[in-house]
Amino acid sequence: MNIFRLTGDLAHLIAIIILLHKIWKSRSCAGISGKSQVLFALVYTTRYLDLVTSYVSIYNTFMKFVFLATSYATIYLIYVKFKATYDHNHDTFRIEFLILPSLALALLINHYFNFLEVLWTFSIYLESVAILPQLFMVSKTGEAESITSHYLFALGSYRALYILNWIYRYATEGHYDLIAIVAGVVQTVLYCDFFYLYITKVLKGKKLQLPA
Amino acid sequence: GHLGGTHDEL
Repeated sequence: MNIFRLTGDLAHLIAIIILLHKIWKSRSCAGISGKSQVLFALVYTTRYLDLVTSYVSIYNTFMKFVFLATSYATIYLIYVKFKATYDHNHDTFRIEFLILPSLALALLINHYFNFLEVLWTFSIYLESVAILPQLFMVSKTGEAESITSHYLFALGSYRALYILNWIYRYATEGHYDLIAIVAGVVQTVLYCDFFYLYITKVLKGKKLQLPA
Repeated sequence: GHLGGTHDEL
């Protein structure tokens, strides 16, 4: 473990808590893409199946349960509890165009061709594009509430911090995982225009307006 | 390469 990965995991946890808290407090999921949340739940479910087969540390096990529980809780709030506030009209990204190519790529490019490893690889590829429905929804509505942009900033920062972790681990342990690194760079690049808008606008108290 | 075939990152 290193400071980059620890702060990355914390940024990830903070993002999830910001979102859950926002939906719970405002009793509304307006402006939130349920599709992205479904993709995240799929990412954690396929990635953390190794909870039953391998133990890394109490921290690792605890965080996996937290990410699984919070992602399903978020889906429950969006599609069950506050479904009346779910914005069907703007959450229209075709997620099958993200799931199927990720699965196909995982079957073609992986470290080992076995069930858990292919699912892990699928979760890595899917996570890199899982935010697209949310970014698409923000661009369609043309704006995002500031709390949603804080959520996106924390979520985008988590994988950016993981890139620093991968550099650190390569420099100190000679450890690297090219699949995770390439997907992580793609994932972080997808946030770049948002990061720019967040830093130039939201931090100056303006509303986040994405070019529609 | 992997840490003994398991992934040690979240």
